[in-house]
Amino acid sequence: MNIFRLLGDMCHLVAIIILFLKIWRSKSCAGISGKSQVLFALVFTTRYLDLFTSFISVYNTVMKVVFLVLAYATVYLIYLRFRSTYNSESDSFRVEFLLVPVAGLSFLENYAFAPLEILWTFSIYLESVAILPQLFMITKTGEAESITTHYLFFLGLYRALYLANWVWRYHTEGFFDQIAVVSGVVQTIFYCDFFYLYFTKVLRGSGKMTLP
Amino acid sequence: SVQLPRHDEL
Repeated sequence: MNIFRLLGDMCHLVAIIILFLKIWRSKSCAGISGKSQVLFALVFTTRYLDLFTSFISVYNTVMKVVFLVLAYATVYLIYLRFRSTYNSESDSFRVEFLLVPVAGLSFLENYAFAPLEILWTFSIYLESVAILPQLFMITKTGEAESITTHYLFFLGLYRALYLANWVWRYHTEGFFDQIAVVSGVVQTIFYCDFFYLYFTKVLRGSGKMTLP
Repeated sequence: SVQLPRHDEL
């Protein structure tokens, strides 16, 4: 464990908690892409199957359970509890255009043709594109509540910190996970446009983020 | 056999 990865995990946790509390307290999921949240729940489900087969550390196990519970709880809030506030017409991204290529690639490019390994690879590839329905929804509606932009900021920052973690691990322990690194770079690139708007609009105190 | 990288990250 290193500071970059720990900070990254904390940013990830903060992002997930920000979103959950925003929906729970406002009793509304307006402007939130339910599709992205379902994809994230799928990412955690396919990645954390090793919860039952390999023990890494208490921290690792606890965080996996927390991420799984919060991810499914968020999906529950969107599609069941506050479904009347869900903008399904704005959440129109065709997720099959993500799932099919990601599933195909995870069979082609992986470390081993074994079920758990292919599912892990699927989760890595899927995570890099899982936010696209949410970003697409914001471009479609032309705006995002500031709390949603803070959620996206921490979510984007988490994987950027993981990039630093992989540089650190490469230089200190020769660790290099090519699949995770390439996907992490792609994932972080998708946030660049958002980061630009976030720093120029939201942090200027304009509250809402309205797209040009 | 190919040593699988232990996925020790979240």
